[in-house]
Amino acid sequence: RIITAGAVMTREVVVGRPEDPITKAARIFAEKNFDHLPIVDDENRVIGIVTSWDIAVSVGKGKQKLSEIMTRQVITAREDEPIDAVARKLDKFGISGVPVVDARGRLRGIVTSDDISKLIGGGR
Amino acid sequence: RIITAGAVMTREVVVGRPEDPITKAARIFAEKNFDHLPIVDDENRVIGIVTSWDIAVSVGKGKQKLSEIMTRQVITAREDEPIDAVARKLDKFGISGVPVVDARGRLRGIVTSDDISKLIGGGR
Ligand SMILES: C[S@@+](CC[C@H](N)C(=O)[O-])C[C@H]1O[C@@H](n2cnc3c(N)ncnc32)[C@H](O)[C@@H]1O
Ligand SMILES: C[S@@+](CC[C@H](N)C(=O)[O-])C[C@H]1O[C@@H](n2cnc3c(N)ncnc32)[C@H](O)[C@@H]1O
Repeated sequence: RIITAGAVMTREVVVGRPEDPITKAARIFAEKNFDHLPIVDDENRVIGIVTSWDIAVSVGKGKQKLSEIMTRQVITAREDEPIDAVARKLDKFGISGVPVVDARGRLRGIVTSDDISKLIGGGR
Repeated sequence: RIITAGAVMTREVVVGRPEDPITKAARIFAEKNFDHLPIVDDENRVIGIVTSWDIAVSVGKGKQKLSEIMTRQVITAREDEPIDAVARKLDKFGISGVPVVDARGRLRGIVTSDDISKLIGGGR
């Protein structure tokens, strides 16, 4: 009866790798119209995150790879986390999205403030 | 009793001008930790919007000024608009924020999905 991250999250998450060029992330954001790219390792564990903000603030600084701009201390959520707790987490850290991970840190989905805002809109 | 855009919006909005260099918007986003820059004319009317996404997808394309990357058909809200209607608008257009304007299109504030998401979090 409590809405959890697992019920709200997008399960098909596009991910990046640290060695990917920044231009690859830019192309993904352009094609998919979203702003969040979790970075994973060979075991699909979340090891970083890149958002449109990271790319925007890197302009003119000569950065090449996602490893140079990604945030490594990633704030995440669990599937059974109540969505209001997720919303407070976003507000507390000033971020717009959290990868949802399992007990071993492997990516299960993603929840953004856009997804949470939709709950207030109540759908079309 | 109905929460309106006017009650949720941020009133102190940082704005840009079309002739501003993209690097100026990038610097603002870096300093302020946000993603939305309404573009206004001499009368403070909203004539465009630039987000981190616009800057991110412009990398490597040789763009110089905000006029080259801004969205000119701006979706806006009014102060007396119920916040659930604003949330549906964001969802419908796949955007994360709306400038709030008066009857003459002049900027009064801004509401983003982060602000709406905070309502679900209920504050700390
Ligand atoms: C302070 S936020 C503000 C801008 C924007 N709303 C965003 O989330 O990108 C920008 C920084 O937060 C980082 N960030 C975003 N989501 C994160 C998350 N779930 N965990 C850790 N850092 C995150 C980004 O990598 C970026 O460096
Ligand atoms: C389709 S959205 C998806 C990414 C992101 N969440 C955002 O809002 O930027 C990206 C595009 O929407 C545009 N946009 C954002 N807010 C807008 C608004 N209130 N009215 C019109 N276009 C807007 C941006 O200028 C950008 O070109």
